[in-house]
Amino acid sequence: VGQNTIVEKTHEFFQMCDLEDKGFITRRDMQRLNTELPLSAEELENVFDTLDSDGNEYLTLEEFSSGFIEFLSGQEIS
Amino acid sequence: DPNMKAGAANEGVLANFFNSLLSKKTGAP
Repeated sequence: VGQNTIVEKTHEFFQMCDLEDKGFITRRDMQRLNTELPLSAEELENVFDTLDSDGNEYLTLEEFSSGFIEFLSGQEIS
Repeated sequence: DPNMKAGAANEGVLANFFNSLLSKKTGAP
């Protein structure tokens, strides 16, 4: 997977969460995804907490993409 | 170490989340 594809996908996923195009994702945005994804609200909250590395309750594209890259690098190792 | 366990659990949740996003986008089950 090329770097451009990763950036593209990250943007796509980010926009799926950030429906109002605020430029950040809140806990509520993340929980809303439980109608779209086979994950419970609790699991999505867990994802939010994991990605929100500075704990300011706002998930920026930067935090989101670093989480995605971390996930991809984990996939490569295993 | 409880912190390490929490980290591993979160990794699983994260993997689950991104896998779901990926399969949603590609339409794969």
